[in-house]
Amino acid sequence: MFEARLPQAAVLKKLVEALKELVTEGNFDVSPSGISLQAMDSSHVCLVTLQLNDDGFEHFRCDRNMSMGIHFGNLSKILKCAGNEDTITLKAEDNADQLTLMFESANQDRISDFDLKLMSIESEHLGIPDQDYSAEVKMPSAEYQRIVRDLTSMGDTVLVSATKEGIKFSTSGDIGTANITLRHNTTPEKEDEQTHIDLKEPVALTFALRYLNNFAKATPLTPQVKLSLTKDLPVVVEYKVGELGQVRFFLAPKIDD
Amino acid sequence: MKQKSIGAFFSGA
Repeated sequence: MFEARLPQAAVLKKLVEALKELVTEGNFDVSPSGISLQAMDSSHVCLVTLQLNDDGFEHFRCDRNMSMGIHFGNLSKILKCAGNEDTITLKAEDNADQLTLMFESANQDRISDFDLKLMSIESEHLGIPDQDYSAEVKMPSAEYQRIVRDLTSMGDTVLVSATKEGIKFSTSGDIGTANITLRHNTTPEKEDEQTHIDLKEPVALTFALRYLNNFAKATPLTPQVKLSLTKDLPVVVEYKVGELGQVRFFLAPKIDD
Repeated sequence: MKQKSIGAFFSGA
């Protein structure tokens, strides 16, 4: 059987809210080492990967590897019934056709359980190599959210260029152009408010703003986001989920015809 | 500008 317990439902609620518009459905692959997910958006230009490690859970048991096909809109409906501070337990028998979600209030005076019907989803598993990136930028996630939101009012695509001057986001559209540059900045006392630019070589790539905006739905998960860039490769936008794991969004760059 | 499928960048396992 599979059983995983998290002390705060809020984490799972935020994760599913971050994913559900981009990917309508996907397989939660559970194994003794945790829960993982790979799913593409409907246009197949971006990929979402999620890794939640077994030791990040309060309790984790998985006797047998399983793929649980989840409709994220439906999972979201159920998670809306959980209080943020509720303890949440996910349970499934081996080869089950449903996932049970149990919510317990902090003082354990309210216990509810919901069964989510599982789906059979055919999905191709992609091998994502570990690699060195030309530029890795860590910045406040709220800053990233603001930049991509602000630029969306001006254009459809953004040129992201990392140089020793900083990371610059540029767009243009019918009403004009916009450039926003963030510099390496370790002045703020709080590490969460700092911007770190780790540059091996300058790099510039163009992306669809619509997707970068969508990734920002993960902002409530964590105060920092990491962007990894290499020429001609997908950008990786990564949000860590405390000690539990991380969600990563990969977006293919736009290239000249 | 054009955009490749994300699958084109990663190998199928």
